[in-house]
Amino acid sequence: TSTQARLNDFFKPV
Amino acid sequence: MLEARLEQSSVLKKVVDAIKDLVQDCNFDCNDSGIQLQAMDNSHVALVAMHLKTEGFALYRCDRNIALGINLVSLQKVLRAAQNEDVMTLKAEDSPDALSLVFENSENDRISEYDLKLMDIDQEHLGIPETEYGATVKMPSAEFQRICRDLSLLSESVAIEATKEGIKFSCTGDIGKGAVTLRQNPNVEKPELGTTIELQEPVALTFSLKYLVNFCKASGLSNTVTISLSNEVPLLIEYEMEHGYVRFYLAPKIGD
Repeated sequence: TSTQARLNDFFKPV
Repeated sequence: MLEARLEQSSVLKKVVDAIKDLVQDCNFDCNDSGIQLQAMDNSHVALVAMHLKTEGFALYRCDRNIALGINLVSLQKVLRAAQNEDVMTLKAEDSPDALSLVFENSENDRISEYDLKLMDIDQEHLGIPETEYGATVKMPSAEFQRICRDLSLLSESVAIEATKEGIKFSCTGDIGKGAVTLRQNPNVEKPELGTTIELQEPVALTFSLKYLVNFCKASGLSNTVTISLSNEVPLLIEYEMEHGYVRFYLAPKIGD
């Protein structure tokens, strides 16, 4: 089964 | 202070309609480029970025950056009072505690004035890097909405594969499986009905259909939708408006 990634894994806070 | 006038209230009504089920409280950041918004859903899986550009306003004045902290459900209650064709004027002082909304009908014999209380919303802002996507697909927004709705009845995830042949949406669920393949078809007579694919490299990713179905609420903003994919990065779904856009980013499902 696949796990749902989160955007914080890809986009960093500015 | 902010003073911004839209010829058609429907512009803001449709944008709020498109995003109110994904995010609840968000900052409408007003600056000299127009009104922008960036917000994530509670699970930080999806993000919406909206921009209403200055050119889209009949009148736009913003002396300094103003963040309007708004609850979208409350905003929608006020916007219900605006007819689609009403002229809408938004006004706010610097560091305001309320947003003034004035709706004037086209016969100019009804003027409605509302004040919406503002909230202090301290939201982290994410940096979205410029990305060269492996595949960029442009298709009718109604088509994409239909595919997402149809496949969401079979499964909660959809595998999206873009190759030079076309873009394939496939899913497997308890009752069986389904797949929809769209071939490249740049409809010359009616381009907005065509499907075009720019492919730098083949891509294959899996996403949650629940979010894609939610994003499709924005289909009323544009006849076409642009889907940008690259392996291992969030999906970008963009609805272009005449003077702005609503973009959705969705983190992929990883591993199988």
